[in-house]
Amino acid sequence: LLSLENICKTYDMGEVKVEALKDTSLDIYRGELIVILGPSGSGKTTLLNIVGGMDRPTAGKVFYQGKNITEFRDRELTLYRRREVGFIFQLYNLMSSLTARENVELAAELVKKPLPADQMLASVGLEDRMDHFPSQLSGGEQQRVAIARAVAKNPGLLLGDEPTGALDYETGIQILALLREINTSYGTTIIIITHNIAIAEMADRVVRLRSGEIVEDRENSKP
Amino acid sequence: LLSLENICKTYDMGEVKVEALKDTSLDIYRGELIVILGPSGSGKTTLLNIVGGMDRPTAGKVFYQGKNITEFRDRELTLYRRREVGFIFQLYNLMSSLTARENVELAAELVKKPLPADQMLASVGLEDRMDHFPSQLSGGEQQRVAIARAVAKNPGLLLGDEPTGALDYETGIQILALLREINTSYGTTIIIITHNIAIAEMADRVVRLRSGEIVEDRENSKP
Ligand SMILES: Nc1ncnc2c1ncn2[C@@H]1O[C@H](COP(=O)(O)OP(=O)(O)OP(=O)(O)O)[C@@H](O)[C@H]1O
Ligand SMILES: Nc1ncnc2c1ncn2[C@@H]1O[C@H](COP(=O)(O)OP(=O)(O)OP(=O)(O)O)[C@@H](O)[C@H]1O
Ligand SMILES: [Mg+2]
Ligand SMILES: [Mg+2]
Repeated sequence: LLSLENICKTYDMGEVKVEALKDTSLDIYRGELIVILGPSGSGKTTLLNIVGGMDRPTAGKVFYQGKNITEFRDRELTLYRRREVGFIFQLYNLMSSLTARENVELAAELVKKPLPADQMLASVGLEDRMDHFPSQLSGGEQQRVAIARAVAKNPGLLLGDEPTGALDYETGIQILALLREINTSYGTTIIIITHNIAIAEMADRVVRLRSGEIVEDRENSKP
Repeated sequence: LLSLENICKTYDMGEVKVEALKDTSLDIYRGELIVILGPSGSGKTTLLNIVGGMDRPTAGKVFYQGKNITEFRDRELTLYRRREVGFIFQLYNLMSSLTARENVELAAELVKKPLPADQMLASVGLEDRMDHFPSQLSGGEQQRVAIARAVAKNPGLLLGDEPTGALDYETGIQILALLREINTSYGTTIIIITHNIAIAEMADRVVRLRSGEIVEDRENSKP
């Protein structure tokens, strides 16, 4: 489905260059559930942002269904993000002037065949919080709105940047079950950055980053 | 050090009332390291915000060193927050127009005897990121700036709202060691909301919330 070839991302800070990703290559197959692990600052968000068309690499190519998305103009990249990708951001990025329900509906309107907003919010346990604004929600509730918003698009590619970071163990497990369900029912390709070992164990494949490089890429032996 | 008596916090949403905290009482002793656990939405942040003078209860009293802080005017409450409390926010709340170092120095300037900003940033592993702005930092790096900022104040009361939520296991352990160190060396009273079992195990005491009520309050048997 996706192929990353020799991806580099460097930030020029004047006297210092920060190499967030150094010559990273990765092939992602349709329907896989992949987990990305690695220390804080190792380049995980940078990698996911490039996969999701949120950012452009300094060097290297990204192919989505055979198309070189690194050569897209901004307009084409925006369409790619809007139609193909559901993104759960590390800091949620909710619209503060819209309720939980409205935040999810806004995303659903971007695609032809969305899943119902109310149903998605209920599947993350927020049936009693749909009319709350983000400022009226706990941290974990905001994170769950961000999850519902991404899955409502029923995207081909679902990308999650630490989607259970603000959640207690039990609530996190519910989210994992939801992701596993989506992967099985819709064949959605799912890439999740996580520090949560339970997610890593349910993944088909585990990719580990360290200092901007992939140091491990293995199939999970458990089914 | 602190006494919470019959604290209630209710949000009036028109047709619905949300009872974030229902008649909660808690005594906190000087030098304790307490962990607050509980599901997403159970009232942990609400409780910590009231303890730290970031929010006022709907009913009940809070005593700090014998003074009823619930009766303080805004001005007195601001002084309480500034001098007595170091707060690590669930969403970091960094100043986006200041570098990591400047964010920490700004907090240090509020107190008479701060700890050095550079040293605090080094103690959370950010010696190479001091001149970065928040937008140039990873999620876990931003969280660590928030931690350094709170500890630089060397406060009597250090409050952390899921301070390792964005951190991988190893980096999280480093932060725990730092908190334990501060508690031992300075006698700082520390209250941490966490989903991290490792922190809960190192605490002196564990308080568990469910639906706005304390359902468990026990001493930790391990030293
Ligand atoms: N301004 C508000 N108006 C209405 N309800 C609110 C408001 N702020 C918080 N709440 C509700 O109060 C409850 C407790 O919120 P709180 O932030 O204390 O939870 P929490 O235990 O910290 O959760 P998490 O682990 O998800 O951060 C939540 O269900 C939330 O929806
Ligand atoms: N705009 C920027 N300018 C300079 N450096 C940056 C910028 N954005 C990110 N970085 C650096 O790139 C590195 C990788 O960042 P990234 O956000 O990908 O890490 P991460 O693995 O997601 O970390 P975390 O687990 O803490 O979220 C970090 O060390 C960060 O400081
Ligand atoms: Mg990240
Ligand atoms: Mg909270």
